[in-house]
Amino acid sequence: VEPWRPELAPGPNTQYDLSKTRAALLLAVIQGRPGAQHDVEALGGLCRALGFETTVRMDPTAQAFREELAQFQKQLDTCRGPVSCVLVALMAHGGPQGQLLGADGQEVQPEALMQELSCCRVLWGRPKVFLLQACRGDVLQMYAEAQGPLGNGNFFPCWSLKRTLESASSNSFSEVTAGSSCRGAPPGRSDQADILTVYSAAEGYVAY
Amino acid sequence: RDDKGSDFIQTLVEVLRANPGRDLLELLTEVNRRVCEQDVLGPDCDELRKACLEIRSSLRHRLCLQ
Repeated sequence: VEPWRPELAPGPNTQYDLSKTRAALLLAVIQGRPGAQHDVEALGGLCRALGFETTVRMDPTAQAFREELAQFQKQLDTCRGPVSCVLVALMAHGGPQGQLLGADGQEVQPEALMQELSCCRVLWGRPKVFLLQACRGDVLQMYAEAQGPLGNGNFFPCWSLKRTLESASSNSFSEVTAGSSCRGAPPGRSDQADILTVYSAAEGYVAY
Repeated sequence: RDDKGSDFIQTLVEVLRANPGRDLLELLTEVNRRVCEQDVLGPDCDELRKACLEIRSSLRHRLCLQ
């Protein structure tokens, strides 16, 4: 077996081809989230600068989150040309168990939204990037002064266990998506490959 | 976030704009480093807090946006 060589030059086998259509969907609840408009403007500007056809929807309700993702999927599936890459940003307040809160205060599971695109035919084998700016619980990350041998006035972060992560993450991804995997993916290809998800906080924790 | 937007999104935009064509996973590691270095006041505004991103990837190739 040939050893893996990370120094391999970029090429068709080591890098995604992004020469075709790029599409971005930004869904942001800004009411009750002062300053969120700055994030929408900055991220929207970046997406356009990177060549993404960018759609922005402000203050979606929980239902609208679902509908926008479903609509986005349909648009991609009926797209004439090949799609190289998609980016979806979800920005909202988060519930205590990782839910997103729509503008109507109703909850929607972000993982269920992301699952929508796993079944998108034109995205098989294409990179799908998800950015989530939301709290994923109510546990606070704190600073603590180092004790013992690590002391001497140095500081290091520690986890604040105001409540256990076990309870914070009781509604886990596997429970949410069990039985909802995509049917009809090409043989030998996982519908969970080619996904990059970036959360603004660790599971169960508050995002700042 | 109230004044300038969230740490995560603002840092992400700054790093990606400054490094076009670089591997996105590498850049996200840098974004996380910068976010983790930030000291923020929590909602109670009496204690310093930290933040940390969570990055999950099932990418099979490098993803380089430019």
